[in-house]
Amino acid sequence: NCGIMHRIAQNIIKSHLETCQYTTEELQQLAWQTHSYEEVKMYQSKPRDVLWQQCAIQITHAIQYVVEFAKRISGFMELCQNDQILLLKSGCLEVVLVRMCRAFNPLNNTVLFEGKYGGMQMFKSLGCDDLVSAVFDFAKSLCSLQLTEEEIALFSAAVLISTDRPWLMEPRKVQKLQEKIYFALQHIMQKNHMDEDALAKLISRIPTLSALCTLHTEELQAFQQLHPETVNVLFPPLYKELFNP
Amino acid sequence: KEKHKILHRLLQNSTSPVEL
Repeated sequence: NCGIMHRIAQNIIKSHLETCQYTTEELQQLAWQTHSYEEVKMYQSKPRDVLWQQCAIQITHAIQYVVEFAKRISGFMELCQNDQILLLKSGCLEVVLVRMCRAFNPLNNTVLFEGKYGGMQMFKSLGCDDLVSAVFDFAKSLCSLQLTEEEIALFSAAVLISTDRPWLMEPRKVQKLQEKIYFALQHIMQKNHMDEDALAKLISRIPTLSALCTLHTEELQAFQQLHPETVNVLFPPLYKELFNP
Repeated sequence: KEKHKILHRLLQNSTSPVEL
């Protein structure tokens, strides 16, 4: 039903636009404002635990916006509380990574971090080059699909409302919502892209997203073993609640 | 619920775009 699909698409696009940390215009204005050589050097000379803490704070901030996005998706708050929490716990970082492609400049491989754009080398002192480079590769590959804001919105919702998460109490209800979102996404992609495989290409990025989140958990565990105090005392409580082993 | 009390609270809170 076209009417229902249109309503769902409009609701998700509106929810996305209302809950993005930066508007498209703001991002365009910032796109070529990069951290200077001295600023990058400053990030590189930070102790490992300090930069980890800064990143945990940024990620947590982004996640709060994703929670707000979820709440505004029609049907999400009608799911049982267990499933709302489960979908957010398992999907919020994936949505943050999808949203990150908005704040990624593929022309010079830089990402917006603390007000300006910077490259991978900015995160050197985190001590997890594999994770950082995988995240940058992902952002670059998602940017290459040249998604519109509407497609990013619907794809984010599709990533979040997923029946692949274990321990859902009402998987049928989640599935119904997921199907509607995919129909809307498919409809919009057919309208915008000449490439018939565009949707398939987009969906094929989902396993990479979940692999990135697994890698993040592993890196966090390794970091926590070396700096338990930093995690316990200085990391945002929400970040610990979501990712603590 | 107890394990995810912050997430639970965020879900319960009503927030406006302005507050974000």
